[in-house]
Amino acid sequence: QFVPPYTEECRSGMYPPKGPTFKGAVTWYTVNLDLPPAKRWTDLLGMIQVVRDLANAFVPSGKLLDIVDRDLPLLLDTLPFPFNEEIRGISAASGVPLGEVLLFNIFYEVFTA
Amino acid sequence: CTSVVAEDSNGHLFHARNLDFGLFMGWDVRNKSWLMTEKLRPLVVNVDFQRNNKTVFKSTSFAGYVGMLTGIHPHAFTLTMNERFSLDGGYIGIMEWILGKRDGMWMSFLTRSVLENATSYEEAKQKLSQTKLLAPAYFILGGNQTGQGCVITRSRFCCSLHCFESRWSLTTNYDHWKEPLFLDDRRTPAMKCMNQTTRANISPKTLYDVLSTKPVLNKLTTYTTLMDVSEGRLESYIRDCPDPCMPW
Repeated sequence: QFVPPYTEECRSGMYPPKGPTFKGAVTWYTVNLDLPPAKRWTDLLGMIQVVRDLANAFVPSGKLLDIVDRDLPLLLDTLPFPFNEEIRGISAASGVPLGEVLLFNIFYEVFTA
Repeated sequence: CTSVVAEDSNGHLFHARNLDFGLFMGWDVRNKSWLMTEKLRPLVVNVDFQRNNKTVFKSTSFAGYVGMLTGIHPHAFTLTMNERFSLDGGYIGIMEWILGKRDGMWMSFLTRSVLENATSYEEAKQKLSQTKLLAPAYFILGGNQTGQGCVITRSRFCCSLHCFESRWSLTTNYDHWKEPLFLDDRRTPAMKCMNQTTRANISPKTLYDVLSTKPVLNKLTTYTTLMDVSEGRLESYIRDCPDPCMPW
C-alpha cells in the first residue's frame, strides 16, 4: 500500500539478494583470539576512515565531543577484560580518540531509554 | 530489529534477523534516510573468531565494536540480540556502574562472552537468562536440535522465556505478551509471512523473503543475517529500503 505503514504482500524470489533493497554482501575478516586483546582488531581497522565518520555522527556537537574525549576514557578501566584492552587497541590502531571508541561500544546501554 | 528462529519439518533449525538501528538519531531530509543507519552500513563486517586456527564462533558486527549482536557458535547454537526500550534502561545501569555498583553485565559483552565460551544451547540459555544486565534486551536463541528455540526477554534483573514448545517458529521485536505498538508493528507482517511460507518450506532463502517484506524491512534496516546452525553457516547482506518505505 502506498500510504503508511507501506505494507506489501509477502515477498518471494528475493534470494539470491539483488535489486534495490540489496546494497552489497558483507566482507569477511578473521580475528585471532590467541593474540593479545590490544592487537586483535588491528587488521580489520583498515576501515579507519569510516570509523572516524561514525564517531562524528554519534557526537556531532563540539562541546559534547569534549566531554566524551575528556571524561569517558575514565570508564575504560572499569570495563571487564578483555573488552577494555580491545577497545584501547582499536583506539590506538585507528587514531580515533579513546572516548569516542568507548562510546561506540556502549551505545546500546546509552540509547535504550 | 526483527529476529526469527524456525525449524523445518525435519527439525533443521534456521535463524535470521534484520538489524534496525538509528531511530531518532538524525533524519537526512534530502535522501529520506536515517543518518546513523547510513553511517553504520559501511561498517558492517563478518568476523570469524579463531583460536588455534579453528573457528570458535562467527559474527556479523561493526568495525570497531567489540561486543556482539548477531552470531553463531557452529553446530551448537545461534544468537541474536534485539533492542528493548524501557524507562528502567541503560541510563540507570550506567549510573550504577559509575557509582561503583558493578555486578551487572554490559549487554553486548555478555553476548560476545556467550558466543565465545558457551558450548551448548542450554548453557547459552542459562547465561543469557540469569546474568544481571545493565540494560533490558531481547535475546533470541536457537539450538541445534529440534525444539531448541527461545526468545529471552530481559529486564536488567530477570527474564521471561518464550520457547518453541508447540510452535515451529518464533518472531520478535516486541514483548510477546503484548500487542505491538500500532505505529510500529513489524511482528504481525513477519508472522503472517512465516505462516504463509509454511514449515515445510522454511530455509535461508524463504527467511530472506520474509525479512525483505515491508515493513519488516524498513529505513532503519542496516543488514540481514541468515544462519544455519548445523551447517555452521552465517551470511549477511547490507540492505536498503527505497521509497515508499516506513521510517521504522
